[in-house]
Amino acid sequence: TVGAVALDFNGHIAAATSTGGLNGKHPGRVGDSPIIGSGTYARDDVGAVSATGHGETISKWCLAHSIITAMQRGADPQTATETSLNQMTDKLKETAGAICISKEGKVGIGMTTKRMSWAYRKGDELVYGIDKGKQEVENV
Amino acid sequence: MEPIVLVHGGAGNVRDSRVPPKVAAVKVAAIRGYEVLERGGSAVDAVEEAVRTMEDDECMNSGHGSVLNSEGKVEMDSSIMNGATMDAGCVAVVRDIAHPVSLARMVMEKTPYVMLAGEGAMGFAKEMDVEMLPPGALVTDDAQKALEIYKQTGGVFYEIGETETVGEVG
Repeated sequence: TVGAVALDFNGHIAAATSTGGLNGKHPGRVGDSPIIGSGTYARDDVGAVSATGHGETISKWCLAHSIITAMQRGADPQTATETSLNQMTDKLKETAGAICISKEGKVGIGMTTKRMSWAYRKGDELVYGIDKGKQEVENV
Repeated sequence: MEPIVLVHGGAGNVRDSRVPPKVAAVKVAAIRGYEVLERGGSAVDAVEEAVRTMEDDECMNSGHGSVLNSEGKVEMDSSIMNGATMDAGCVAVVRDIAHPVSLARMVMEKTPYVMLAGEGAMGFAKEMDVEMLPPGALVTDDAQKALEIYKQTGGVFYEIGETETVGEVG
């Protein structure tokens, strides 16, 4: 699965997600990626989210909407992302990852998996990582 | 407003040998998406471009390089959402299209619907003159090997060469 969230010069926000799904899945199986509120969500007045991981679990948890709702209630993007993911995994025993930006352009990156590749560019900085809790920075 | 483009690949138990190409893929996607903003593009333009970049990368599970279903075929899902209008477009179970995210954007911008799936989505793609690739064009050797191992191991998620039994979960 891949996904992206963005904030443009005019303060508008968007999100997108795309996937081949699960290896060996039943024909016709649909995961969370095309479900608004599960794999993808964007609101200019709050932020944007794209998710990846166990699709059935993300769909049941409405993960993207859960993260946005936490932000709407005042959580910063990182806390909202980590909290929603941890609550989902605690309750449903499956793993996922998600990226998030707030309307101010603050970043949230979380995973309950071992790894998830991610990167963002803001100004002249390219920040990226794949292992939980680790990141590197390059000037571009 | 200082713009930003943030992207991700799949979450899972990625084996060490796959780390460099996956990190390279997300770095390129973030840069490409940001370049769209620098040229005056919108957030929707930027996320579409970033995702298209990763759909073209064989090491990511989307577009070219997607995993296979139990019949050995690629079936893809995609979505896009405009935060300014809360318009959204989604496609599910689409085949033989290089960039499902762009088809999702067409659903968002050219129909009154949020999602089209299966044969209906494929018919809409033809109406929109989206290029249809030959059957199997999106199937990679790695994806075929992964499906073989999946079937041999009785259905655990598995990446090629992975010593652990759990690969990307989606």
